[in-house]
Amino acid sequence: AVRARDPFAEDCREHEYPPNGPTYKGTIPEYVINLDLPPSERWVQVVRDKKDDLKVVIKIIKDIILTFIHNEKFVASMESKIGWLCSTLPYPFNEEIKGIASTIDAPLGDVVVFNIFYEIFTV
Amino acid sequence: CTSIIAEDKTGKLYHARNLDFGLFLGWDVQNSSWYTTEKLKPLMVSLDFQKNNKTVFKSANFAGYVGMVSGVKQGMFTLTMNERFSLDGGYIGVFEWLIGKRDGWWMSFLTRAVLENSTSYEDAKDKLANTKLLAPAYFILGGNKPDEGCIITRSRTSALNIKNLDAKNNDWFVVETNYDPWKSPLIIDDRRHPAMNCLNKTGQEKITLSGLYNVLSTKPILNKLTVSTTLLEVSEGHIETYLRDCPDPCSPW
Repeated sequence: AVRARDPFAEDCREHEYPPNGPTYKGTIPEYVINLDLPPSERWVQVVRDKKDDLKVVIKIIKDIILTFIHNEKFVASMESKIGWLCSTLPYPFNEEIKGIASTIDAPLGDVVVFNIFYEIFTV
Repeated sequence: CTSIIAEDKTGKLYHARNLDFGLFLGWDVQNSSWYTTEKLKPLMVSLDFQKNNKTVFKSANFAGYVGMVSGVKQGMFTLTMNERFSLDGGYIGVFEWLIGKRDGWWMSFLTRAVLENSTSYEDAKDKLANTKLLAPAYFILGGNKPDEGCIITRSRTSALNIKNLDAKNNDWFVVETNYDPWKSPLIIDDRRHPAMNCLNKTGQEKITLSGLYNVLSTKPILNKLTVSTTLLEVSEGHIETYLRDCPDPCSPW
């Protein structure tokens, strides 16, 4: 077989560290997750600060699901059922997810879907 | 994703990963980027999980995602997971869960539980290899001693393969992208061979976290799906994460 050269490939980069230049987009904020707190309170600070960004991503996931299903009523009814799914998730993850949904004032089903999208998208 | 564990000449281990996500979830023509990838970048946070005011483990993750995709437990192990695509995928596991068959673990809950509770490389390896899962995955696990590094290829029910570091036989690094290690990657998505090429060019005597950052900054290992690069070092329990961009010309995946 003839293997064409990847048109986007480049020579191995050097001197990229410390991160700099056009491929570096910044650092990320640091948070402490206190495991001594009740699960529902552990993520409050993180998701309060990231509430708007998190809601944007959750909306994208819902839009993707709508693209495949094309039926808002069906998706809405799925949402309530997925909220129920949270009660079947193992402790403490179920309680942490409930705490996140309550903090950002989002439907529980939306936050559950965000937390299980790996399983859904591995197909 | 691309994950690498490399061992230097003194036996010290370095672990790094590019987190790639958002394939086929909307292309932003104006900004030449994947829509979901860009929206995920502001969600990245560095987390220090503590009990009794002491660090249990550290992680880089999406805010609001309670499972883990990358983490380090000081003095014990480092862990990253890469997505494994399979027809026997997570949707089957989710369906089984919904109808009441709940003996499997959600992938990211398992990695979180391992980071929280496992107390050695061997214990973590055993749990990641042998716990039933809802979805297939690749676990890339590094320890704190020479040759403690492996790629665990998981189906939903079992470990299909465990590829170990073996520095004495010149296998001083392992690279995992999103393909089974014993198979060739898809010809239009080969990040494995460029990464191996750059690691060999760097050489075992010069490998450090900065060397791994260079490798992960090379296109197409760095691509339009890359959200962030995370560097992990086990003995100090060190983790650092940087958001990434891939200006044109750049591979879409």
